[in-house]
Amino acid sequence: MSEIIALCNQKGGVGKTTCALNIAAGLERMGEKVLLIDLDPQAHLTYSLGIPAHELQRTVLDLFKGTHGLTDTLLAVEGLAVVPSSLDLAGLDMELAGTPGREFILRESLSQADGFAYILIDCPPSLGILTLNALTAAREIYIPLQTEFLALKGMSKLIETIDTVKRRLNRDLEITGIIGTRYDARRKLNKGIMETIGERFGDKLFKTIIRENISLAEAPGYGQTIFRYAPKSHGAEDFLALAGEIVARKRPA
Amino acid sequence: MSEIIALCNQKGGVGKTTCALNIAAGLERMGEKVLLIDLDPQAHLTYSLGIPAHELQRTVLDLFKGTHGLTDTLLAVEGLAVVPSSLDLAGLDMELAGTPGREFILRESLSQADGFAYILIDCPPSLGILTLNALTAAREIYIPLQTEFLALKGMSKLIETIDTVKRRLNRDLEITGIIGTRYDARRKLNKGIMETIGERFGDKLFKTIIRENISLAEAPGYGQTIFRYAPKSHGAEDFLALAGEIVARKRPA
Ligand SMILES: Nc1ncnc2c1ncn2[C@@H]1O[C@H](COP(=O)(O)OP(=O)(O)OP(=O)(O)O)[C@@H](O)[C@H]1O
Ligand SMILES: Nc1ncnc2c1ncn2[C@@H]1O[C@H](COP(=O)(O)OP(=O)(O)OP(=O)(O)O)[C@@H](O)[C@H]1O
Ligand SMILES: [Mg+2]
Ligand SMILES: [Mg+2]
Repeated sequence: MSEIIALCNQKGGVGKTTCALNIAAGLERMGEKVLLIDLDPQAHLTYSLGIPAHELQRTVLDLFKGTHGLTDTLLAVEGLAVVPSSLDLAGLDMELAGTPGREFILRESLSQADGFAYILIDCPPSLGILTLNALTAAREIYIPLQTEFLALKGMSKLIETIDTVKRRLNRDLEITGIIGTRYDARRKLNKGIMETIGERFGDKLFKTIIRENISLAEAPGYGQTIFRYAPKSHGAEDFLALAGEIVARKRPA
Repeated sequence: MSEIIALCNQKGGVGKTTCALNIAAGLERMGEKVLLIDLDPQAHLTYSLGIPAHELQRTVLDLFKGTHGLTDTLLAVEGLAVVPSSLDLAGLDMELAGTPGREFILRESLSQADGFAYILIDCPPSLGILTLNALTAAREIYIPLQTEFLALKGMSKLIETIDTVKRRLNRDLEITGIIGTRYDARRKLNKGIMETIGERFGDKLFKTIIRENISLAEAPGYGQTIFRYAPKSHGAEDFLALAGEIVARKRPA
């Protein structure tokens, strides 16, 4: 039974893709089998692994159109299974406009997934049909939160959407993790906001905070995860620690 | 005749809102009358000026619904006229789904604008109906580009969208400015990407680059522009220089 986790936050640039990619790679380092789904029409996760999204024949769009099944769209990269995205995913909202149960398509596709301990879904910065599919397919949600002023502002809208999906479409859905991202200890702002997040979310806030680290921004340019690109960097250290926390949670109490 | 400028980039977190806000404030410092339109359902521009978006009676949503005209929705803050956003803007795509000419609604509303030298429109991180309205209403586009690897990846899709809008909906539309944002001179990555951007966009690339500066991230927490919050900071310096470049361009050659 796979743990299906959506990386979700409608705010742009908070680190969803960086987390999806490097948590997956960290879990793989710990011997776990991981499936990554790139659900963003900007395909940054796909490009960050050096996969040329615009040249692919089979992508996550085929899951939505029903032209290919999950196994056909998978690519294997750096020990990870990846369903790559397509720039044409951007038109999906219009294409599925009249389709009944259009939020369930990804969930149905993922039921074909076999042998993965973890399935991580990278969401775009919006609460549209793609994120709704992720929230309907997932059992858990991790929310990367950048430690800056406006981070908490968007949370109530996000939580409202999650509650509605839980009530109407997916009873198993839970926010199980908050990830502090792009943390810079020298910034008083960051420290203060981390404390507020801790008070509000308690144990859901992972102890590991992902620090701002240039290697995390550089690695995509080489099509590599942080563990290949800069295995001794703070970025690698933090994501390995975070993967460790995630695996530790899974063990029965 | 107002210069109508859309701040546009579907990539999240690149600095659209920070630029819209502080360019407007910089232009106001130089004596120009500026109108700001917050077109993002996350209302960050609105919150960054200390305006409580969730409590307002009249917002940009009223322009789309036709319940209020431009003059009724304006608020005056720090010498700027602002049309605030609403969290309910998120549902607009669905609400306008069948409406003919749904990309022209903002353009029609802005034709009521009077006496502004500049109208700046802050776009959300997507290429949906809100951004389409901005691109149909505007004559100019400024693209904030974060100096990181994936910045240029999204550009072709953005330019493709702009070309389509120009061809079908708005013949006057031009990309007139690229703004390098969140620049950190110590990062070789940043320098390399700035050079690539310069080669590709020539004169459209503003000479002023907005440096990474903590004050720019802190100011929204106090509901202030950078010029009120930290007038001596690099952030204030850069945005005043950028405003100067923008005003200099307007003078007849
Ligand atoms: N901890 C970090 N240290 C340094 N750079 C980071 C870190 N996390 C993310 N970045 C950089 O910040 C930018 C935004 O990150 P990322 O793309 O992961 O965010 P996102 O939430 O997926 O964005 P979007 O909303 O557009 O999908 C990227 O250029 C990324 O490389
Ligand atoms: N030059 C800068 N120095 C420091 N922080 C910055 C700078 N520019 C932007 N930021 C911070 O980065 C975050 C993202 O910036 P901003 O909200 O302006 O981007 P955006 O493109 O409007 O995002 P979205 O796509 O979500 O609308 C904010 O927390 C902002 O305060
Ligand atoms: Mg992303
Ligand atoms: Mg913004």
